[in-house]
Order: sequence, then structure tokens, then C-alpha cells
Amino acid sequence: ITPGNPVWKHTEITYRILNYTPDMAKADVDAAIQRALNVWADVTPLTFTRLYEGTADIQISFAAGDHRDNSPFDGPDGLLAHAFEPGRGIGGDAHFDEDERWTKGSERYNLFLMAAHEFGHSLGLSHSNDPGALMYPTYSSTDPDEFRLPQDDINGIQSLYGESKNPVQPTGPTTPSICDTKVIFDAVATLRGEMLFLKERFFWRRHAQYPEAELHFIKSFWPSLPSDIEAAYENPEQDEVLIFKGSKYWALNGYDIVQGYPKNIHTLGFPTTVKKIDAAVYNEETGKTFFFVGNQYWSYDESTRTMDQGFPKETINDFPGIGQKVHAVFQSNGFLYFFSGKYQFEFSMKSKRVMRVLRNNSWLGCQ
Amino acid sequence: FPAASDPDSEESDIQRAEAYLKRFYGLDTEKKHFTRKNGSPFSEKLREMQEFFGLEVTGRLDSETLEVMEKPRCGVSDVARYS
Repeated sequence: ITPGNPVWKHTEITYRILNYTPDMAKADVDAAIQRALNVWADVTPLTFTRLYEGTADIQISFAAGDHRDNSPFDGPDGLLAHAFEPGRGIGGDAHFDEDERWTKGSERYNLFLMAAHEFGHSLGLSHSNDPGALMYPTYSSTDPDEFRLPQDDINGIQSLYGESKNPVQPTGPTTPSICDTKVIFDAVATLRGEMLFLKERFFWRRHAQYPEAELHFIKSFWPSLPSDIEAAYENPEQDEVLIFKGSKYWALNGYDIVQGYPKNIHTLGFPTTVKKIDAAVYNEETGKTFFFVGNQYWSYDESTRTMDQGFPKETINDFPGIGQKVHAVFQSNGFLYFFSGKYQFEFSMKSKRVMRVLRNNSWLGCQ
Repeated sequence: FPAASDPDSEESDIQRAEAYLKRFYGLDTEKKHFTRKNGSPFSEKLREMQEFFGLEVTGRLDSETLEVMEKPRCGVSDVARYS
């Protein structure tokens, strides 16, 4: 909340688009602005009406450099936009830096996402320190088509204006916490000596030498990857991380997605009855990759690029103690770490038994 | 890892960090401050910034802090002055 709690005293807010960026078609700018306002209208009793003349509560403009509001822009990148808290005159106004490249897609910088953030300020929100929130101060690459207003922002705006008049109150995604012992990862993989723990739109990145994992948006590293990834594993021989969602899979080489992907999982040799992979892990000692699907697993030979004969097999028969569905699995120091429900099982490949049961978040360094 | 630190680049890092903290955290380099055992206004503001972004709070300028400072962002710099 902005210090002093400035809010609009009325709920029928007006806006006016004073000028347009040449980067986008006018209709696309109009659509981005309207969608950005709807982000807030959907979760509050506020309404937004467009004015074509006169002074609106929220005056929207594109300007470069010094634009006479004591807050000059700074050329490409750096400062992207700013907006003023509710009030008379310049209050509520939103300015976008014309030196940026504004887009309607996922490339930098998406006008809808930026405008939705700025209008949060126009309505009285300050910056959030929740890295998953819309009101976080730095721009993150996210897919504008998948955007849902996070719960942190809903809580903020509703504390100022109350709940939506809609009988069903909207809810939004939350940012996973490093200390949540009940966290269920979508997938876990290694990447060049680091560990990646994937969860919804995010992943935690953990380096063995640093005690605490860092949280990042998946899209910040790999813009064309989807969220809610279902399985992942690293093949260090190929220096690739394979990422699975539904019937598609991608190969990553560092920050790059390998050309020719996504591919269909059936090209790996799965029958068409397999619609998705729950977990995958590469066994360095054998050069085989295990794919877990339901309560069964498959073995894939990375050198011949073929599925081994005699599979699928029941997971519990070859991995005693791992009876439930496997959500994620990775290998470290000769052990396989199975994430199944709320628990993590340290499985010794040598003695073929579970050595320890751990909390799911044991690798993340919660203090 | 850099082979050796470049004093010129360190100086410009500090200048950039100072400009950032002035803009977004109200660092006032004009005022005279009483010297405190625990540090300077610069490191206090740096701590504030590090805490906000969930970085390790050291009050010292490190590469991770600089990286966050260099990310493109919303520049609501003068809301306090405006209000």
C-alpha cells in the first residue's frame, strides 16, 4: 500500500489515452490498456470508463526522456514506466517510456503487463516484495496470455477498495515459499552442477556452494517454455536438460532451447496410451533414463536412443519403498531422490532400499 | 571469476548503486550524518533494498545486488515527493 493510503473516493474511475506508441497498432494499445484495467476491475467494485476529451482520473501517455513531471525517463531499458498515486492533477496518471519497444506478445516489453502494474500504482498500490506479484518492481518475462492476477495483488487492492461484486470471489496464484514443507515439486533436475526444483511458474535454483536456493520465473530463463512442467532430467553426456509437459518435450542447452523441439514423447518409444510423464531421471552409472508414469516405470537407453525391452515395470518391484506416484526424481552422489507426495525418499541404487525419508524442501536451505 | 578487480569498474559500480539508492530508496548524500559504528547511510539503504528483494542482507555491494539493480523496472521514484 502506498504510504498515506491514497485511494480514489469514487469507484467509477475514468481514463484517457492521450497519445500512442508507434511500436504497436492503435487498436492493440487500446486492447492492452483495457485489459490491464480489467485486471483490477475483476477483483474490486471499481469500474473504468474511457474519456476521449477533458481530464480523466488516469491520463495515459507515452513519452521519452524528460517529460516535465520531475521523473525523467532514461532511454532504452532501465526505467520502463511510472505512475502516480490517486489524487488530483497528475495523480493517477501513467507514463510509459517511449524509448522502450512495446509489444503485444511475449517479447520485451509487453504493454499489457506493464500497464497492469502501473495501474496498480494509479489505484494506490505500492511495490510488493513478493517476487511473483504483479506489483514486484522489476519486469519479468511472462506469457501475457497465461496471466492471472496473483493473490498478493488481490489482497492489496481489496484492502483498499473491498471485494468484487461478483458472487464468486476471484483468487490468484501464490508464490511458493522456500520454507513450505508440504511443497510438491512438479519436477526436479540437475543442470551443470546446480539443482533445479520446478514448481508452477517458478523454479528454485540451488548451487551446492550456496546455502539458500534462488527463486526465478521459468520464463525469465526460457521464455518459450510453458509453466507447470511435469518432468525433467539432465543428460550430462549431451549437456542437455529434457523438459516434459503433456505429450511434448523440449531439450535445453543452458539458456537455449535446442532447435527442433518441442518433440512428441512418442518419438522416444512410448505407446500412445502414455499421455504424460510424471518424473524422469538419468542414471549416470548405466546410461539409462528412467521414466515414471503412474505406478510404473520405463527404461530408456540414451546411447542407442531406444526404449529397453520388458518395460514398463511396476516401480515398487525394482524400487522397494517407492510405492506411490513419483512426482519428481533426481540423482545425487549415487542416490536417487524420489519426491512422492509430501515426502522425499533417499534411495540407494547399490543396496536397493530407501535409506532416509526427508522433507521435500530439504535442499532449498530454509533458515 | 574475474582474475583481478578493476578499481575503475568498482568505482562506477558504487556510483551506479548510489544513483539507484538515491532514486528508489531516498538516499540523501547531501546531508551530514553522524558516523555510526554500524555503517553509513549508503549501507543502511543498501540493506533496505537487499531485504526488500530477498537478497542476503549484508549492507555491502555485491554482484547479486548489482544484478537486481540493473534489471528493467518500474520507476515510481517520486511518489513520496508527489504526495
